[in-house]
Amino acid sequence: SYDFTPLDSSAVYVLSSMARRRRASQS
Amino acid sequence: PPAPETSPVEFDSAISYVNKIKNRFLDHPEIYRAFLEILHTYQKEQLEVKESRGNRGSSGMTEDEVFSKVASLFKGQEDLLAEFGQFLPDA
Repeated sequence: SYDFTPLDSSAVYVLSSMARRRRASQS
Repeated sequence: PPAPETSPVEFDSAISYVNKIKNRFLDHPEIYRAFLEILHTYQKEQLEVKESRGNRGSSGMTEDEVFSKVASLFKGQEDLLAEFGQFLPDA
């Protein structure tokens, strides 16, 4: 389990959004 | 929570990556903190651009700028930087 603060979660959200856009731009 | 379009794989990689950085900089929490701040600022600026639709002539922080900021933060940690590049659309 992970002990994430709201700021940690926000970083995870930003990174996964970037990865999603990357996938979208490659397909 | 992630956007519905974000696949669990992308979400899981993001979680592992954030954890990796957190653990790598356990002795330098200020570096980890700065990394979070860069992403937070990027996200905030993206939202502002969306709301103003570019009317203020600003496009916010670009992904290139995010990458160079993170690069100077992660000096000497090439593996972390290479992994970060994998999240960026234009890497």
